[in-house]
Amino acid sequence: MNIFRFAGDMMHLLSVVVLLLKIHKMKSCAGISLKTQELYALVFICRYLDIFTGFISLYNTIMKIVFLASAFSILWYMRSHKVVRQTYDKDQDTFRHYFLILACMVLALLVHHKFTFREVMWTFSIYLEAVAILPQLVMLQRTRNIDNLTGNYVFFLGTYRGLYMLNWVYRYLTEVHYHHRWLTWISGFIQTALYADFFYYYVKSWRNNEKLQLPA
Amino acid sequence: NESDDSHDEL
Repeated sequence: MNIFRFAGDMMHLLSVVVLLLKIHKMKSCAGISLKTQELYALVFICRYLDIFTGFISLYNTIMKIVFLASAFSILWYMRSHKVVRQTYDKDQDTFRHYFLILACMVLALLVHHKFTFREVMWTFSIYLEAVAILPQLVMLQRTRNIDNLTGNYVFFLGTYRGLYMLNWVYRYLTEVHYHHRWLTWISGFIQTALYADFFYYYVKSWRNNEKLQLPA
Repeated sequence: NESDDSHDEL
């Protein structure tokens, strides 16, 4: 495992920790899109179908369990916790995320590397992950006061796939048996590019020492 | 192994 992949994973982990910290300590999920969180839970379920059958390393297995467990605990907090669920801003979270699921499933059935159940579900999870942030980005744009934890959560999440792209380039150059996975590369690129606007305003607010606010 | 190389990532 190279430094880019590891740094990417740590960014991903950090984003989840920051979000759970906000929810657990502040007892608030204000500004967080439940729809994005539902999509991530679905992404992890479909991608980690091999969690008990395909062992790669202890690191991989532990990380998979952590991502699955954290995704479901976030969903539980936002839907069922008696204090946290009242801070969920349902009226701002209006993205039709079922259309994303449907579109990604159709695309996965049409464009994949291999037509097997495992592979199509894996491909679906790659496509869905690329666009899962959209409901959250729409919600951020509607939120006048984005708190630091929410801003950092989205920033870490955006950085993670960007680092994965460096990891793919590195593996492509250094590993003889590493196959060119154009499907993942394109999805990863789109996933990172969706954050471009957010990154711009995040860095700007950080440099000017101002509160983060996205233009409507 | 053709299909496994990209599934070693998270």
